[in-house]
Amino acid sequence: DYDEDFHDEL
Amino acid sequence: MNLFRLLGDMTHLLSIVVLLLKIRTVKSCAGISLKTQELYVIVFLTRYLDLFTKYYSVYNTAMKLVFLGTSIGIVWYMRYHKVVKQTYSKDEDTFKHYFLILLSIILALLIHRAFDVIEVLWTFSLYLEAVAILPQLVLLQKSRNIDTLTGDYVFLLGAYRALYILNWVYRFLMENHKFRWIPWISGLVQTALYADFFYYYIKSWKNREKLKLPA
Repeated sequence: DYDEDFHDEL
Repeated sequence: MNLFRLLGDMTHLLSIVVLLLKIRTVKSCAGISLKTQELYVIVFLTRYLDLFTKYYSVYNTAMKLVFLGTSIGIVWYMRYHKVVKQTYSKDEDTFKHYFLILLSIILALLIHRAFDVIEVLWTFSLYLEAVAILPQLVLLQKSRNIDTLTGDYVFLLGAYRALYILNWVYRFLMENHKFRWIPWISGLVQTALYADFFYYYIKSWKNREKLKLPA
């Protein structure tokens, strides 16, 4: 899942 | 969300506030590289493609809109505002920033975590942001005297990514995130490019003297 790859960051 | 990332985002936001303050109050963008600002618009456009497809939080969406809006607004000011555009140091802002875009595209096509549009463009935005400050640093070296707000802007912009590195250390240790080469290396390169600026900025701040970068 993308959160895993820091996509939840700015 | 951890404290390092929140501090990093606030520092990034503050750097933009300082830049807008300078441009709007002094009505001048002397010493500011339009090329770096344009690179940042590309960084945000390619990084925030998931703005309308993935929802993380109000904070995340709001900050993406703020970063996109302000970075586009600053480029507009520097290009089209009748007063501000006269103050743009056009002759000194000479870095060939198209090469940075080309290199970042090539690197993102070669080194990425997954070969899909979102991921490759996201990776491209990380590589591009790592080098986006170069035109600005080159312009600072040419500027005889760097005004305080410009120095503060560059310092805050460099500090934000340093805080993000601490955020990645935290996420690695506390949220047992796997190690991610691409953001880490890009972030380290980005912060390292500020190293000598940080040195002269802190020295000028300690000695209470005008910030001056060696040519």
